[in-house]
Amino acid sequence: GTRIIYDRKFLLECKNSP
Amino acid sequence: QELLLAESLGKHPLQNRWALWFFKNDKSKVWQANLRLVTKFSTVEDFWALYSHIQLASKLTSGCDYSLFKDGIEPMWEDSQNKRGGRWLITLAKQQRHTELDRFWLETLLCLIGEMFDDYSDEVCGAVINIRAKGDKIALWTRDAENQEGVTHIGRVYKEHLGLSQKVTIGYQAHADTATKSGSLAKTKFVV
Repeated sequence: GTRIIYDRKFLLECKNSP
Repeated sequence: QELLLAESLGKHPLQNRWALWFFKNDKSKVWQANLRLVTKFSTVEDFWALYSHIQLASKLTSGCDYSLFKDGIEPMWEDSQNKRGGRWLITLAKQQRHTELDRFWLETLLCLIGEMFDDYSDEVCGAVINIRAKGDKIALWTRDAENQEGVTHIGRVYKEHLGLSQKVTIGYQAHADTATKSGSLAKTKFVV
């Protein structure tokens, strides 16, 4: 199946999102 | 089902559920009694909630470890999913605790939960950070030390994410070799 991949930039943006 | 639940809560599901473990060296107890499961998480948001809540690795006392492993794999080489594997080992100089340790560990965690190793992400078991007076260590554990292609791909990607210079090399040791020899004497199987 497909793998759920996140890049570094996206993961760091999630940290700062409310 | 879990994926649908995460999305319904506006969270971003991870490919794997991960378990964070904490080890505190208490010589009055056996090794396993000092190893505690902190929590498990399976979304990006729950990872950050946990990360923000716990102490930075550089603030831990000597003798402590954090480990992050895929759910179902215990952070010890005896685990059936680890025992044929090995680790990419980053050995830090004492002064790097204050300059690079926390950044290296966070980059390691992001590589794991983001599944950043392409087709070889399934080879990854977890990662361990050891806080030690003589020098801290970070290791990325994979499941099959004989999978040269997978191990070296993971090593190259990992090194790039840590931002290490091409002049620096990192080594991979099989757990089977580490288990029979003391620390620095374990032979290095691969280098990137």
